[in-house]
Amino acid sequence: EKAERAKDEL
Amino acid sequence: MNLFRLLGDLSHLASIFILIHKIQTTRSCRGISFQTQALYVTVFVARYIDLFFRWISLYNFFMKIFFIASSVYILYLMKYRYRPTHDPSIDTFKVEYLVGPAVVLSLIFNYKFEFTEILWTFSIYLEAVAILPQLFMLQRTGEAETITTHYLAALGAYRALYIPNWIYRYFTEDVVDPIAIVAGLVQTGLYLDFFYVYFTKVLQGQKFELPA
Repeated sequence: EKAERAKDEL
Repeated sequence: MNLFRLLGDLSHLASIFILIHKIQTTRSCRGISFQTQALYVTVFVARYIDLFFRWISLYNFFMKIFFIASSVYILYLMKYRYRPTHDPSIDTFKVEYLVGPAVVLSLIFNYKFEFTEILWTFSIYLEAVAILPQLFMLQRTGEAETITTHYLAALGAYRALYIPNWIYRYFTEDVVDPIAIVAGLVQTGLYLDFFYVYFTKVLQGQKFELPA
């Protein structure tokens, strides 16, 4: 997995 | 989107409706921390600045607008409409102790050193601790109106439900968001004491009272 911001989360 | 996150978001929505309902039916914001509510406005404005440059979905768009608008509306109710019912002398948590570290941490631990990305990170760290003035106030007064405890329970459930959402995403998607996960775990942890009293007292029909 890569560490990344989950942009669809509120 | 998965069921956990949807339920979490709905729980977040519900908490806001409960809070507005409490203020309007009792015509009072007694027992509600203005500081916590002001921190939430800060959180939403900092995080949802991406409304201006990133499209996710209609759901995402309307939820963001709702969270910003409702949090500002709550501040308005507290600051103007029901101002006399708010007692600043029991709402004395030093918010600098929360905002300061959130700024510093977001400058150190972020995914990208860009303005909007740091704002997002700041909002995540700040949200994790934004409930503290409210919990501090509860601790000080030692009691709460039942409706206020329902508000807090729904708000706590929102973050708690994000945890199975992350576990689910970890197994089904290729991306993990450690900043949101660590901050979310901290945030949920802050509610554990409250949840204990909520389940053992309020849901058994008793008043929310802390032991002296």
